[in-house]
Amino acid sequence: APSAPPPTSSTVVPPSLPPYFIKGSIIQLADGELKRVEDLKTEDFIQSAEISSELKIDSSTVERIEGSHTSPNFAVVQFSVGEHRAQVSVEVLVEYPFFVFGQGWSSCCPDRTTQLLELPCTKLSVGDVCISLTLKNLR
Amino acid sequence: NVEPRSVPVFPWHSLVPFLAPTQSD
Repeated sequence: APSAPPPTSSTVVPPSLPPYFIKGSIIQLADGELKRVEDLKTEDFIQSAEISSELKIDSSTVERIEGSHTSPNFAVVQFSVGEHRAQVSVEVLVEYPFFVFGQGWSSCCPDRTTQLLELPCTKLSVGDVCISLTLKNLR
Repeated sequence: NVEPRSVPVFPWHSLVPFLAPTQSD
């Protein structure tokens, strides 16, 4: 009998690119500082999360990247999230950027990201550790 | 320098995917 999908939680990111990923977009950090999206560093996210009373940075390691059944414009990225290595899959546009620790913006198709958003971007690969958020009180 | 009045300003957490694993215990 065909097996059911593994018990992962799945989050579908809206099928449009949010405006804040466009090069030059102004981002406000938790301490009020304003930075352009392309100038953000790993420390900006970490420090903002430390200030936040609700949000916590988690390390999400890319475990698998595959094409979506929905559309060739989409990819399914499977992450191992946090210390418990919970499996989470997200379906995103191939140009959707993720922030990789110590590296910066990366996407499944960096050429398209750069073309559409002008956001400097590298190729997202299996083993990359991305920044993600969870609630501090989520256990 | 950044001029906040003429452009929209987005909160930092908008940029980060919210990956909240479901706990099954």
